Amino acid sequence: AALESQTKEIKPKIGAFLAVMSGKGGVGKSSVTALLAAGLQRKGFKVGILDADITGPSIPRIMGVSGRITLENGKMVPPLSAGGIRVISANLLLDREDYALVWRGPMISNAIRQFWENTFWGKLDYLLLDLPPGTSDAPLTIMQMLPDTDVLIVTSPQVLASMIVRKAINMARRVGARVMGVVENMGTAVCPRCGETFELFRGEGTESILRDLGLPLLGKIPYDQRISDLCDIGAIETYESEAVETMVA
Amino acid sequence: AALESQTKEIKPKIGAFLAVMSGKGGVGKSSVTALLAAGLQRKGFKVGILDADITGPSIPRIMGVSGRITLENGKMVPPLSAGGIRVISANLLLDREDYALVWRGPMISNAIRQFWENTFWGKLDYLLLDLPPGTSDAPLTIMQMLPDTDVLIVTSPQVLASMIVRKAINMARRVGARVMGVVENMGTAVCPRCGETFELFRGEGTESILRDLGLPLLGKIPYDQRISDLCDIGAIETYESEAVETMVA
Ligand SMILES: Nc1ncnc2c1ncn2[C@@H]1O[C@H](COP(=O)(O)OP(=O)(O)O)[C@@H](O)[C@H]1O
Ligand SMILES: Nc1ncnc2c1ncn2[C@@H]1O[C@H](COP(=O)(O)OP(=O)(O)O)[C@@H](O)[C@H]1O
Ligand SMILES: [Zn+2]
Repeated sequence: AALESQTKEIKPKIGAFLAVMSGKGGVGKSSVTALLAAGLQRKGFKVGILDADITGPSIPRIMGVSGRITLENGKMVPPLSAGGIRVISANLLLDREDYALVWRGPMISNAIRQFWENTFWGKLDYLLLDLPPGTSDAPLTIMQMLPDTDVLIVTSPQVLASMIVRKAINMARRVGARVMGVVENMGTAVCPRCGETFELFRGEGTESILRDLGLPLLGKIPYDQRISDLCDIGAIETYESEAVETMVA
Repeated sequence: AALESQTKEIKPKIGAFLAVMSGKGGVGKSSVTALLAAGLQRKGFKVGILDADITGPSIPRIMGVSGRITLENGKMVPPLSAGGIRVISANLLLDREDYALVWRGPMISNAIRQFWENTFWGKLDYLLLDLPPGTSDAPLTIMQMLPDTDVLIVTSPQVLASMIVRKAINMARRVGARVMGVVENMGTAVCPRCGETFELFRGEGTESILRDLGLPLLGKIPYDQRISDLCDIGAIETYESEAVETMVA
């Protein structure tokens, strides 16, 4: 029995790996990762999040997780969010959340490898991986270490964002990862006074990506002040909207 | 005469180095870098921009620069923007702006070193350096290579952004760089229909940084749809506002 529990752990049962990527910072990768994880958990799936943004980790704050990572049998045990989602992040190893880890590429790759190999993930239906901006060490390490990972792309409509997001898609395809589709975030906003819906960030960016790169639009999340407020207080799991439910369906 | 021109170039006459940093992606580092550069150039200063975001370079697109980098005497000659600002960026070395450079840390550091050492910058009053998100290879290479660089921090008001931005400030101080102050970007927005000013991103984030870390607020740039539109068409140099002029003063 002991051996079985050891070997089982070597090949943890993870149903599917999903890397959330954009290349461009600030389009909402971490928020979309959290909304997606919470939506999947609400539907009854077992979900974990690996925060691969080692020097800019937002997941613990967004998910309201501040518990320390404990060690059992030499493996890291991810603390749980209020909704039962397992979370591993560099910020859960620090005494202060604003402490700077000033690490170069090799250290970053090593940390990501540890987060996958040295963590007791247990049985999960989905392991989401929140990637940092850029096409450097973190996404490359993930795609080489977990070649079955599917990639979900997050963008916002402006042309500037889509130009950088295309780089991320081109990278994923060059490395052989399957790109599932695109979620557009923060396109339109509603005025809190007169209720007018207007374009916060506008442009042909998203349509041009879907058309030129042959990808489906998997979701459109409007700008909503509640999302930003809930992220700041670590209660994103309480946010429900039609846009999120459609994405998860 | 030839020797003099050679040695002169070894120690190019740069009046001041200013690294624009945030740690957090999407708060507007590149846009603020461009607005600041254009504002300084309008006042008669000679300005250059080194785009240190090697895998996510936005400066050429924002500044409307698409000319190739040419070589003279083995040194790179930065193309000029419409307003005469010299720009060096990884995207100016690529045939397609959406081509992904999938480079790990050492290659990124090397590219940044080349952008400084192997470029004919000539005489400049200011060299602005646009840093990528995070506290990894790029900011570390810049701060070690150019120890006299001052750091300008860009943030937006939400707590999530400020938590990561504090990491960037902590890093800069730990490495011995002087942090000049903070520019808050995209805090308030104006409804295009009823003219109501409302908080786009809100939170105590910026005040807490200024108070806890003892830094001055150097500027506050509201959300303005024109900024995003002008960035997309490469005409940010045509944007003038009181907020930008105050920042430059
Ligand atoms: N749809 C949205 N509506 C309002 N605010 C949002 C939305 N999506 C993200 N945000 C906010 O925008 C900021 C940037 O999002 P984040 O998820 O950190 O982006 P990234 O991970 O791409 O850098 C955060 O403060 C977040 O709360
Ligand atoms: N004050 C502003 N008002 C409106 N849009 C802005 C403003 N500042 C930046 N933007 C837009 O927000 C997006 C992110 O800005 P960017 O400068 O690329 O951020 P960063 O360099 O921090 O990732 C860009 O599309 C940019 O045009
Ligand atoms: Zn209105």
